[in-house]
Amino acid sequence: YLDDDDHDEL
Amino acid sequence: MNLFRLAGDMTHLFSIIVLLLKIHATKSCSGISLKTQELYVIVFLTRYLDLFTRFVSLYNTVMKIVFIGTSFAIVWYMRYHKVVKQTYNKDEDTFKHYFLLLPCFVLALLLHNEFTTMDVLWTFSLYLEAVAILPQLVLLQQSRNIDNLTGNYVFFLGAYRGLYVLNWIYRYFLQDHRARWIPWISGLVQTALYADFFYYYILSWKKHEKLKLPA
Repeated sequence: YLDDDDHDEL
Repeated sequence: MNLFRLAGDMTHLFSIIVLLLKIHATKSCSGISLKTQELYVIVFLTRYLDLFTRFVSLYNTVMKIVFIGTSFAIVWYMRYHKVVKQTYNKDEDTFKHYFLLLPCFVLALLLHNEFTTMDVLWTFSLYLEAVAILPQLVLLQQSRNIDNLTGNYVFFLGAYRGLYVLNWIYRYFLQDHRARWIPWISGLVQTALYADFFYYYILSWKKHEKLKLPA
């Protein structure tokens, strides 16, 4: 399960 | 968001501004690899697929649009601007960049967090970004004269990667203690690719000489 802040970087 | 992350993003943005400034003001893209720039277009398009499906922050949204837009603008200038395209070192930009795409894609199919289109493409974009600088570094090595703006562009791009590593260290120890192996490993590979360039960049800066990479 991916947490929302796994993809929060640019 | 911590200060290292912000500084990293700003350095990334600044590197793009330096490149656009060079192209726009001098009407020249000499020393710049079109192949690297095309790879960045693919990197941004595949990474920011979530632009319209998931909102993180206004900051993220704006930065994503800026990165996609500027990468397209750079490629457009190099391919179609009638003056700029004539300054492109086509014969020296020899790296077979298409050969990077397939291995990165296969690796993303094998190593990812979730087997979904979005996550596999996001992972692919991280692997591809790690190696996208290679055509640019090969071109620099073949250039006799590296102008200041080109040298600075690559320097800020490398600095951005270095700051992201500091951001991860800070995040892990002082913020959320979460391991993010895919961005970490690909980010470290990417940062390592700049080591050689940094060495000669700092050397030439210390000696007040023009930057030249040994063949």
